[in-house]
Amino acid sequence: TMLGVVTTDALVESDVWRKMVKVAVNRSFNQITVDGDTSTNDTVIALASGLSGSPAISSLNCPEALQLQACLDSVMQGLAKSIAWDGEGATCLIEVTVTGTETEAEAAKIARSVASSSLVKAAVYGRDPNWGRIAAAAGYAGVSFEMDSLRISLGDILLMECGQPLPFDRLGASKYLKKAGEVHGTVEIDIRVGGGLGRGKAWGCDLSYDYVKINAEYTT
Amino acid sequence: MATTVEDTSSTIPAAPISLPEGPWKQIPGGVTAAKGFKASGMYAGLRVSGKKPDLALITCDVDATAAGAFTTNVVAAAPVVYCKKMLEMSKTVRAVLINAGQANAATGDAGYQDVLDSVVTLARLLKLKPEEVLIESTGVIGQRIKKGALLQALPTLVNMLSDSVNGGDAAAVAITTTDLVSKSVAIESQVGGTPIRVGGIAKGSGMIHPNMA
Repeated sequence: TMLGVVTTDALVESDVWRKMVKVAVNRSFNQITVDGDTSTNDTVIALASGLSGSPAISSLNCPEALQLQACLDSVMQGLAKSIAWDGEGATCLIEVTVTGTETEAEAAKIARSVASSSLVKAAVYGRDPNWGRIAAAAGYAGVSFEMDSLRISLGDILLMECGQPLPFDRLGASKYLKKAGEVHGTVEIDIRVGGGLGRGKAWGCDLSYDYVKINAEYTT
Repeated sequence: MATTVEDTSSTIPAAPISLPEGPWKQIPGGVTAAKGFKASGMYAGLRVSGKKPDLALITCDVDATAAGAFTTNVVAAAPVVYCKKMLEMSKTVRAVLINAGQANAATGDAGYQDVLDSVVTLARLLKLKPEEVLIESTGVIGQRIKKGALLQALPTLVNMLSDSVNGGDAAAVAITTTDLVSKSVAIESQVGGTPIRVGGIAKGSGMIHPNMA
C-alpha cells in the first residue's frame, strides 16, 4: 500500500485543485510499481490552506496554475520515486523513460509496462543487460509502434537501434547494473519508439530473493 | 505510551529524495512546511510488533481546499470508502488521521464503524465536524484496527501537534509499514510572484502498483 498526504499554502479553487492533483498523481504515484499488486488502501490526500497570500488560482490555464502544477508534479514525483527506491527487497531504483509516442499517456503506458516486468526486474537484479526482455515488455504494453523504430539504451550504453540489436560491451553494461545495486542507486532504461512528441516515465525496482522472503513472512 | 516528537523521527532513516529540475528549491520538512499545517506521530501500540510509531495526524488551521486520489481496487478499504464519500460532500478538510498496522480492508460493516468511531472521537477533540476529518490506514488486509488503543492515544496525538520539521518527520515515520526509510519532502517556489510551499509525506514498499483515480 502507498499512502500520501501533500500540503501547500497556495490559494487555489476546489475544482481546479482536484484536476491538478489528478494530473500530478498520474505523472507520479500512478507510474510506480514494485510488485504489480494494486492495494485496497492506496490513497493520496492533497490540502491547500491558501495562507501564502498568493494570487487565487481559478483556472487551469493561467501561468500561476502552471507554476503550481509543476511544483505539485515535482513533490509527488520525489515521493513516488522514493517509494519505488524502497521497494521490498530492492537493491536499486529503475527509471524507465519512453519517448517518441503520439501522446504522454502512451509513453507512460509503455514505461510502466517495462518497469512492471518481472523478467526485466529479475534481469536487473541478476545484473544482466537483457535488452530482449525490455523490448518484449515494451511490445506487450498495448501501444502500437513500428518495430524498426525501437531504440533501447541502458544508462549511456546503446543496446538496440532501429529495431536491430547492436554489439555492445556486455561486461561494461553488467558492471553498470552491478554498481547501481552496490550504492542503491538508479538504473536508467531509455526507450524510443518513434518520432512523436509523447514522453513519459515510470519507476520500479529490481526483483530480489528478499521480496519473496519478506512477503512470505509478512502474513495475515 | 506517547513517544516524544524528537524520538520518533529517529526510528528509521529518511529516504534520499531526488526531485526533477525546476524553478524551486528543496527546503527542510514535509507536510508542515506550508503555512497553516501541523503534524504529529506517536507509538500507540497498533503495530503487531516493534515500537515504531504507528499513528499520525496532520491538521490545517483553516478550511483547506481538499482533493483525493483513491485506489480503483474494487475491494476498497473502509477508510477509502469513507474519504471518497466525504470529498463528494465537502470541498474542504481540516485534518487527516493515519494509522499503520492494520489496513481495515475487507473488514465489512464493523470496519466501517471503526472508521466512524475514530473520526467522531478525533473531531470532538479538535472541535471540528466529523466530515472535516479524513482517515487513511495501512497494514495487514482483513484485520480491523485496534480501536481501543487508537482512541486512547488520540488526546496525546493532538497535544503533540507541531508545525515544526520534527512534527512532519514524526508523521512520516508513523505511517510506514515494511518501509526501510521514511519519505518526506518540501519545496519553495513562486506563484504569481508570491513565495509558496508544497510539501508531502508518503509511505510504501510492498503491494505497490497504484491505479488511483
